[in-house]
Amino acid sequence: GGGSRKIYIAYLGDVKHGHPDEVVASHHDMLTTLLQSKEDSSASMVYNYKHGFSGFAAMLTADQATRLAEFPGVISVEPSKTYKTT
Amino acid sequence: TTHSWDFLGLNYPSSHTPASELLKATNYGENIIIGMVDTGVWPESRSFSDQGYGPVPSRWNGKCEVGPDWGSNNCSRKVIGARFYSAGVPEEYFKGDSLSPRDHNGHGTHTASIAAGSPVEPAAASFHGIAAGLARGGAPRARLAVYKSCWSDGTCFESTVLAAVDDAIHDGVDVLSLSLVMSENSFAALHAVKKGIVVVHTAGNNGPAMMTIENTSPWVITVAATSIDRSFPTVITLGNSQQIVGQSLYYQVKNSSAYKSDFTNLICTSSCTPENLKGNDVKGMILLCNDKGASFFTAAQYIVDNGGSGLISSLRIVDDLFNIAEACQGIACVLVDIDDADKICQYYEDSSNPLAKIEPARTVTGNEILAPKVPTFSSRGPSVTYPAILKPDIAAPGVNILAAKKDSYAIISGTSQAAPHVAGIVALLKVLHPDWSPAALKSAIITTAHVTDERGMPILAQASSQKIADPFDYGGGNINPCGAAHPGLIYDIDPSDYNKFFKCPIGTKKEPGTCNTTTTLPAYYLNLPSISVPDLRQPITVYRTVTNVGEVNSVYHAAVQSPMGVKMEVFPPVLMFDAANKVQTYQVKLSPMWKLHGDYTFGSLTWHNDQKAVRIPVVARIT
Repeated sequence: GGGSRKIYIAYLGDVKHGHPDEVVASHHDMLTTLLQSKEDSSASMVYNYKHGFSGFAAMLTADQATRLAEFPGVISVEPSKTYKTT
Repeated sequence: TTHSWDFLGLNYPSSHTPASELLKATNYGENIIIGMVDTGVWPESRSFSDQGYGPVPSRWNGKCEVGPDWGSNNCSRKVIGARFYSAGVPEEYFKGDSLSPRDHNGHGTHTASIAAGSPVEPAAASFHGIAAGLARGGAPRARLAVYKSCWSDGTCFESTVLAAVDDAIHDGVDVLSLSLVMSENSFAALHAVKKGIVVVHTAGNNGPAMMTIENTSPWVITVAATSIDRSFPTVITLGNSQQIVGQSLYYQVKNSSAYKSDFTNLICTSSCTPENLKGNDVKGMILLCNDKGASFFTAAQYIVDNGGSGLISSLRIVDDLFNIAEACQGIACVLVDIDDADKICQYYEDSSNPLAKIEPARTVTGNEILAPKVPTFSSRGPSVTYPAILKPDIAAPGVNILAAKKDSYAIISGTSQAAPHVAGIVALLKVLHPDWSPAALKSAIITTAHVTDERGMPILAQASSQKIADPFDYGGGNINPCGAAHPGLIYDIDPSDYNKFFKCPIGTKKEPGTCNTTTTLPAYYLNLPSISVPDLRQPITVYRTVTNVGEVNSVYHAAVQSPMGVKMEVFPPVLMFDAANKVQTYQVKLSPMWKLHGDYTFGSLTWHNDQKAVRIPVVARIT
């Protein structure tokens, strides 16, 4: 889709599915819909958050992140920030 | 940790002191699991010995991930789990590190040993003899779960930290300790709190300016730093026999040319910038930089590179040795106050052959040292993100803390060192009160904190000058673990309440106008053990609900200390509890006394009886 890719974090709120595998599958479905390719979805996924909360970290362009934020159930999509120990 | 726990009243048993009642009553925190989100851990450190530990708690659901320098045998009955998060981390952050839970940075080992280090005898725990003592964690028999999310230079990534917190929730940790600054409005921490996990965060090291505090979500415990009653006096003798006492971590290395028992040449300069130092021969000499520490690290490097013998630096405040040991690499680096620096420079001006001698630092502890104090570096409130939530929550030791670093021990300062002190104490409280919510445990810590030292003098805070500390420096005050064990009353919060106070769901960055605002209330209505009203324009009434966790039949009276310029009324002024009435709600009416655009002022409300004093800080700004 053009533009450089970086890690974005999609936050989806509480875990709604019963098993973590189902949560992961739902994240991949969402990313596949966005990227229109299962292969691209697998290659872009960095982390699945599936136990305490639902969400994922993925390599996306800014345009893709903006579109992902409009998906139903997505609370926020923000670039992954860098922190430092104190 | 060779002294910080003694200073907090958590004595470990020895030939001359019995164990503190809290340590005994909690069996030293055994079977509580503390999760450390940090740079990993050095498992061979004696601070992580599992000698004498029972089996890993059956509820543990975590993993021991392996790597090139970490096998499954590196997990133990002490370090019961270890994971690392390298996905998405740029290659350059792996330089000097390894793809395993091993801590090559040293930060994670230090913080983990503060929270839950096993006891290590004085002969093995010191920095070259300085600060020697029995090193141990606050909950010395608690178990550790390590989540390496930060890499070689201490850089952490939001994606890796979230993965760590998500796994920690799954694994079954009881307490999470994060000595790093991360996003405000952290949804991961809120989900952990909803599962009953206490999340402890550092306040940051960007003090002393106001509004520098970070990690200020209302559901976490945000920790400021304080000093302990220990110092490291270092005698400087001038050629005229005059003696000046500074502070250092200077130790004598056997057969080292760096230590001279004889006098050596002294140079005094008002500036140690690279331009000023360039070309100066300092070989074998002691250099004094009278520039209030402005170029300390430059000067230290110059002395090390050019064979100098020592560096004396002037500072307004010399209590915090701001991690000078690494910069000085064995040379004599001494901090002196400005008056003493001026005396040394006067001698330098007056003498035709100025000489000086620096002796190794000694370790002095006890009540002759004014402590605790809030150091300059500790970040200050109010929170920019949540001005109606008082932050920090609490202060704990974070100045010149000796703890494990790889196979040895190092002295480091920072709110990074303060947060695991609180995590260790939370672990002990969890043993005593396994059913208490994270909010209740936080309440116990805040309402019992000390705001005076052992003489009854107010705790001080360091900035450009010293002042009496206020809640923006230390929240409720300096942590008092034995008091927190039996707080009398608690201010509890159902985690679902947190969402009622925000315009948008936690975690969203959508424009406020797009969110449902009908349930939005000012955040000062949240049942926190503090009241912060940043915009007091007309009288407001806030409500607080307290639960009696002490004697069943108890009567508490209100003692009000109004913030300056604010009329504070409490109703009812007496709370009566019995078997049928364990929970009581009271109201606090705050009224501005004048019409002006003012600054923050501070007060408190204490519910007390013969045995207990349950104090909350009150902060208001008339606008």
